[in-house]
Amino acid sequence: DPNMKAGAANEGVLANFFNSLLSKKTGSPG
Amino acid sequence: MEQMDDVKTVLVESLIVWLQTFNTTAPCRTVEELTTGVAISQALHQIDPAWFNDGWLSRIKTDVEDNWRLKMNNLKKVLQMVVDYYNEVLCQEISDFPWPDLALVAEHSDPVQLGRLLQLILGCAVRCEHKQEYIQIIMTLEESVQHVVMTAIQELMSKDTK
Repeated sequence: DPNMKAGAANEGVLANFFNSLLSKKTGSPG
Repeated sequence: MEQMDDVKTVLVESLIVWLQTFNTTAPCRTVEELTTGVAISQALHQIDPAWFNDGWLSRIKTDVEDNWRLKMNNLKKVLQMVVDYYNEVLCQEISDFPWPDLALVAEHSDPVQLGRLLQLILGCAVRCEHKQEYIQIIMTLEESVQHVVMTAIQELMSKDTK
């Protein structure tokens, strides 16, 4: 199902983004 | 026209959903409720109680009702302290970020301008000392809200290239 695939990809993008944000040093730029 | 309105309000609506996770005692459901600056200041107090401290919070008037001048005074106190927080605690230059027009927020409950202010508050939450807590809460929100939050954070970061 292409919709399910797109949904899973979307979830992956969000998880990647927020996990990378979590791993950034507090207060460091960017 | 309706679609244009949707585009204008999607940021503020999603950031209001996010702000509700702070469970502030001041109401935090609509654009109008947030124009007093009270719920926003309570959220900031949770984000960094050492910076947005009790003394500062006590200077935010809670009984402003529909008086736009009193709302404006509160919003100015909020924005000034947030800008100082970026400069002095987060060491981030945000002068390139489109400044929220507080008069439009206080007088006309402008959703676009309030969205910009909330975007700056979001930036504080995801960069503060306890950012893990706030990021993990964001990750529990509805996917569409997470998307808007992600884009808002990316926009803030794109201004941070100096």
